[in-house]
Amino acid sequence: STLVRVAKSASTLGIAIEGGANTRQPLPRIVTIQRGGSAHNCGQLRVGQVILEVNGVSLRGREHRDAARIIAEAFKTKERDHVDFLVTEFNVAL
Amino acid sequence: VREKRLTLPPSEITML
Repeated sequence: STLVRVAKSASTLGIAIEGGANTRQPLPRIVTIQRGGSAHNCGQLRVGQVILEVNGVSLRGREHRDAARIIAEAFKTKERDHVDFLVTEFNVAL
Repeated sequence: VREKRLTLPPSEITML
């Protein structure tokens, strides 16, 4: 797995995720990276990567909306000017 | 186990 630090360089994070506990994709997977968003500007996130942790918080066992909320709040908080993602190329939960 | 997995629903997609 890889730790990717995404600076909040744009007003949006700019990723779409699918998956979460109790779905076919048990951990959130990146399905889109929008051009011009912070994630795209960072240059290290890729479509297909699975998000294991956000700012050290594990997404394992979290349902889709809960995982999405955690990511959204990590981007929104003014406590940090970045979001740390632990990602992997592999579907470790499958 | 494989059959059980196939019964799991697809996930919605959220843009963040």
